Amino acid sequence: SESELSTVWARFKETEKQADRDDLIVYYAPLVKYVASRIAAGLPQTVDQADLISYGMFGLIDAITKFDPERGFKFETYAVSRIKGAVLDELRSIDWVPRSVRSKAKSVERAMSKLEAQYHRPPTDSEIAEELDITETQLSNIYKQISSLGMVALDEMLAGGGSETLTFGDTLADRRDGPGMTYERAEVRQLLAQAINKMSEREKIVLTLYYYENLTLAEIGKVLGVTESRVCQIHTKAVLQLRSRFDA
Amino acid sequence: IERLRQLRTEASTAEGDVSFVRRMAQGRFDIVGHERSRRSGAAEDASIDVSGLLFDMPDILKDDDNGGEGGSRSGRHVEVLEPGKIALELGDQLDAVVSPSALAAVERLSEADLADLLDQLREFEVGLSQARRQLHDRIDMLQDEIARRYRDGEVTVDSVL
Ligand SMILES: Nc1nc2c(ncn2[C@@H]2O[C@@H]3COP(=O)(O)O[C@H]4[C@@H](O)[C@H](n5cnc6c(=O)[nH]c(N)nc65)O[C@@H]4COP(=O)(O)O[C@H]3[C@H]2O)c(=O)[nH]1
Ligand SMILES: Nc1nc2c(ncn2[C@@H]2O[C@@H]3COP(=O)(O)O[C@H]4[C@@H](O)[C@H](n5cnc6c(=O)[nH]c(N)nc65)O[C@@H]4COP(=O)(O)O[C@H]3[C@H]2O)c(=O)[nH]1
Repeated sequence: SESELSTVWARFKETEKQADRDDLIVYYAPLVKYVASRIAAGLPQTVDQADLISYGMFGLIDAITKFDPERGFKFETYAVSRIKGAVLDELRSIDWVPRSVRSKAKSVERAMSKLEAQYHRPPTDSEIAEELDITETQLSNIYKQISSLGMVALDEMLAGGGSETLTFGDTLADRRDGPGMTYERAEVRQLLAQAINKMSEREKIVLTLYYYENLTLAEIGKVLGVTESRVCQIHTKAVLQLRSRFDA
Repeated sequence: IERLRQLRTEASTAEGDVSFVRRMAQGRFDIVGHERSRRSGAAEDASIDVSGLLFDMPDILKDDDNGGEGGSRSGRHVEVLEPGKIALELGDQLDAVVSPSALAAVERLSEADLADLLDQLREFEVGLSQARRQLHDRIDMLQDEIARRYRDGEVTVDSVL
């Protein structure tokens, strides 16, 4: 049925008939399930997975329209990145991150970047809180708020642009040193590794174990001897710190 | 530790591919299952034509999160990976179970054929889920050991960065 599939593709590309297009959409629709559920894993439960799937469906339809079977690439590979891009684009456009949380994150980043330039080392929570004229408890609540939004919120796009939406996580954890690894990506990965190296011990450990060793937050908690939610907070602070360096 | 990481990476690469095809199988199962419930009248608003099917797709494909318990996350970094070699091989097996034309013509299948197709898909999916669970056990075991070495200071993050 490899040949059957290529027949449908050939027919569709030739005639551009709706019916053939629909058959392809139905056939490949489960790709959207795969992508949407993986993205959902990084979002709060409040985001409706069905919505993500409908965003993804547009990405799939777009991929089917644009795909050239002649080129010899696997459609699934092409489609997965188009679908992911469509879901993330739509999420960004509906601005799902509460404005208040987004602005708090920005002000924490600004404070971090300013203090780092001042002390030439990662700032402590008390220094950050002082800079923001809030208590440490209030600062830790900000970290909690941001954490509760999940990883996608933190994982905002790096090195923008291009058809490939590049997130911190993807860059850090990318093990595909093959064709998937473009020079820019390898370079960013290197820069990130260096940046992580300059962080304070706990943040360094959390980021490395989470992105490079792919341990769960719970497993990392056991390594550090702290609770999973504490690890989550440290992770949030660490990513904000990284972003403050790169956005600067 | 390098050996551990290598084994872990091999297993998780395989696991990623198996999880990918598992989702494909589940999706196809749910799409065909949607036809069955449409016939039995269970899916009231489900219409017979493809555009109706596409309209229903988000509800068909979404995970039934069993009341959406907040904790249904593994707490690990999740990437959207492109399918690798194993995924494409397993994908071919899935295509053998349900071909594009069969899926396109699902509303024309007889009751018997429909039930049959669902059984085959279910069987295929169960096989994948079992293989996936075994890979999870293997990976988690390796991860436990890797984590232990970090905890006991035998390995430091500098070795990674
Ligand atoms: N947080 C999390 N939990 C996980 C994950 N994988 C498995 N589980 C948990 O483990 C249970 C058994 O999974 P399974 O052996 O793959 O067995 C699964 C699988 O074979 C199948 N299944 C799962 N999702 C779907 C789906 O969307 N469509 C279809 N047709 N079948 C599905 O139904 C069985 C029961 O599913 P559940 O009731 O959901 O029950 C699942 C779920 O509670 C995961 O990646 N993350
Ligand atoms: N080493 C190891 N790896 C594991 C384990 N459980 C899941 N994974 C892997 O981690 C990925 C993310 O899991 P998640 O955060 O629970 O996120 C999951 C979960 O939210 C959901 N999901 C998948 N299968 C099921 C299921 O059967 N039932 C339920 N309720 N949710 C599921 O879809 C998301 C993506 O699933 P996948 O693409 O399969 O991707 C999964 C799978 O590849 C485990 O115990 N050990």
